[in-house]
Amino acid sequence: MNIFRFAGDMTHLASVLVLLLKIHTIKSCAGISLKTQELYALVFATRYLDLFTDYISLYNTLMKLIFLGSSFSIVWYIRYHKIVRRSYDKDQDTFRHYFLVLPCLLLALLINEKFTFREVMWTFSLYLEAVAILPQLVLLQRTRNIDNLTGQYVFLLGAYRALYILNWIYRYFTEPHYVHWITWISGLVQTLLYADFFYYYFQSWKNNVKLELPA
Amino acid sequence: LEQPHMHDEL
Repeated sequence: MNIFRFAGDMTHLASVLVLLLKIHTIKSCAGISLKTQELYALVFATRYLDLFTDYISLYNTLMKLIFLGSSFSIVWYIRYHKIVRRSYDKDQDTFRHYFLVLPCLLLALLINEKFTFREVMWTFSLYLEAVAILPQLVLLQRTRNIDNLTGQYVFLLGAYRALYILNWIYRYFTEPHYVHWITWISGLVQTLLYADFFYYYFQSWKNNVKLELPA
Repeated sequence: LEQPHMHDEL
């Protein structure tokens, strides 16, 4: 495992921890899109079907369990926790799941490396992960007041994706036959979705003002 | 020869 891959995983882990910190300690999920969180839970549930059939490493298994466990518990908190759910911006978080889920499922059925159940599910999870952040970005734009933890959460998620691209470039040059077009293109699309957010994030950081996305 | 499809990334 190279440094970019490891740093990417750690950034991903940090983003989840920041979100859990906000929900668990401050008992607030203001500005967090439940739609995005539900899509991530679906992403991990469909991607990690190999958890009990293929063993890669202890690190791999542990991380998979962490991402599965954290994504489902975040959804649980926002939906059912009696204090946390009060801060959920339900009226603003109106993105429709199936606008993203159905096209991704169709695309995975059409474009995949192998037409087996697990491989199609894996591919579906890649496509869905690429667009799962959209409800969250829409919500950020509607929320005039983006708190620090929410901004950091989205920033860390974007950084994780950018580091994965560096990881693929590194692996391409160091490993024989390392070519994964589906993973790369969906990963690139996913990272590009953060470009706008990154721009405003760095602007607010440079000028030391509160993060706000233009309508 | 077909490459084994290793899902070693997260």
